[in-house]
Amino acid sequence: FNLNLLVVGESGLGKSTLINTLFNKEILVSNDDLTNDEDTSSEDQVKIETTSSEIEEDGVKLKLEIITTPGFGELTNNTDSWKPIIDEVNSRFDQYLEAESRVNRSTIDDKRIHALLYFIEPTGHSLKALDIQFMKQIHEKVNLIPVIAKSDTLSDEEIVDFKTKILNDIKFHDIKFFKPFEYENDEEEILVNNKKIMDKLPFAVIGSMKEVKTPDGRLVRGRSYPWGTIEVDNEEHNDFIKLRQLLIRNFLEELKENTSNYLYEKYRTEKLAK
Amino acid sequence: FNLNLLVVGESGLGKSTLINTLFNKEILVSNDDLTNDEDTSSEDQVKIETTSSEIEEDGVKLKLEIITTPGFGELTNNTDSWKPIIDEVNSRFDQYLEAESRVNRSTIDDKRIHALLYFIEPTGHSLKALDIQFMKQIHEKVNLIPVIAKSDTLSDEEIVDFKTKILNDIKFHDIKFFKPFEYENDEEEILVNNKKIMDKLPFAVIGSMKEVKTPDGRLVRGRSYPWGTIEVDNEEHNDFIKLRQLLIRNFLEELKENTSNYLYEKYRTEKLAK
Ligand SMILES: Nc1nc2c(ncn2[C@@H]2O[C@H](COP(=O)(O)OP(=O)(O)O)[C@@H](O)[C@H]2O)c(=O)[nH]1
Ligand SMILES: Nc1nc2c(ncn2[C@@H]2O[C@H](COP(=O)(O)OP(=O)(O)O)[C@@H](O)[C@H]2O)c(=O)[nH]1
Repeated sequence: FNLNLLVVGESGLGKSTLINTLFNKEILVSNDDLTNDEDTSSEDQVKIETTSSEIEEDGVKLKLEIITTPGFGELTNNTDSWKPIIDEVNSRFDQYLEAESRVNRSTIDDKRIHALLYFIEPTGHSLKALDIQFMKQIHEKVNLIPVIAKSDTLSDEEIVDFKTKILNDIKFHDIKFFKPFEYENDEEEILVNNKKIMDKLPFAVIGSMKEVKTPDGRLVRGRSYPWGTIEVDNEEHNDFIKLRQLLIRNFLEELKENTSNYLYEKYRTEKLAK
Repeated sequence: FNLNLLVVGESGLGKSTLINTLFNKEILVSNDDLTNDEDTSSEDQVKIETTSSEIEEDGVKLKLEIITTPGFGELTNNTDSWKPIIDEVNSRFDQYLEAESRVNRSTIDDKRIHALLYFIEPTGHSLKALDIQFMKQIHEKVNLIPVIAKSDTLSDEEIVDFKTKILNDIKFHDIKFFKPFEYENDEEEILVNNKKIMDKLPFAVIGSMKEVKTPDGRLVRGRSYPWGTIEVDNEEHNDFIKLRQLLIRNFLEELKENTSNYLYEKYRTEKLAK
């Protein structure tokens, strides 16, 4: 099993932390630990970085490739920040197209992007121009999964409003995000469970690799504040569990099938038609 | 008494809320309530908006002018977002220069900017290119007071680290922020109190006009989350009290004197020298 996950969003939205939390492993290093004392706003373009890791889920080995994009949204002029990222998605399609055309096809290494986690800043207002521009450029090439970053910034009420605004913006701009196919002959329980997951989109998540103690004495992954302790795996506190179910349990195969049977075929058709 | 306060920062950093909280009055309307259903990311340039309000502090009437800058940091290309703001600061200096040169000077209406509250996004990393660019453009024209917005996003540890990073970035770029003059003949108590305020810069603040109930039953201004209640006026929770003391109590006169005797004179000298 392999999963190629593209992770995009402005710096400081907790992306590295969330990826590590999802797979419960220190896969990505937070920027903080790499910073030097001098001018740290020294990104002058978007870079593509790839980190590989092997993890185990329910006794099954998962080969993970995390593609990150430092520099996205960092500059005073971000007009072209989408380009290197789209190029990367395309080059991975091209790589597969080229491998497919060879004689020995049985061992193709699938490097295509299976899902994009796009991190939205928890402003409470509507999507930014940059968010919309980027999602419009990429939504027809990858399975787009929007998440609200650092959702502990928002009260329960604000999360409901914000999700509504985001979904309205997404609808207004004809942006397609990942929706699993609904099979009519699926069992009721599966349909209900899947609906529960998708109803939470965009997922309002928090991430943490720190162990903290709750008021009732449990040791959990979470964040500790003077006014309280927030728990990653508590569905009353955020949608982390739902995101994890989508990515790793319920829809992993579907994300890959949609990439292979629909998004890739679409790219291939357009490319060969030129 | 009058105070002209310039408020700058990206959308959704809680600026309107914080201004209302500082003066305990609904002076600014949050963007949320103005948003329409269609494309809400419709700012294509930085606008200058002015809101006047009369408030009472300790029985003294304060004539407040809040200058806000919707559109700042909103676009995909923010390279020139500082220009309309600098123009506004300059035009207010020009306005005063022109009034000063008339015969009847006794009733000059002082519209000069007395302080700039610059809101920093609580990323936990270092300052963004846009933050640095803007502060470098404006720090020699206004009293710059940097604040960390929505500081409830950061744990106590993260606040300490973040403040250090910000101060290092500010130092590295030779950015001057407001420092009150230390008079050697001031009473010890005053010096100690002032130092306590200034030691907290950049202030990590939260804002709220909502009344919430604390676990021990008090009704306070704050934000209510499933994991706890954060209080605006609790110094264990954030630096709001210190910011308020700086702006309204301890240094209000000094902010105005520094504007009048130093920043304005500097502008005047450079302008007349041309
Ligand atoms: N409030 C809050 N802070 C977080 C969360 N996740 C990470 N952080 C903190 O945000 C800062 C930046 O996190 P990082 O993962 O490096 O963000 P990245 O730049 O997007 O990769 C660090 O100080 C983290 O501890 C979260 O869910 N909520
Ligand atoms: N977590 C947190 N949210 C806040 C704070 N202040 C305001 N908000 C929320 O952030 C959102 C945007 O606030 P607003 O004042 O309109 O921000 P502005 O766009 O900068 O003027 C609203 O949903 C506020 O309730 C704060 O200190 N902490």
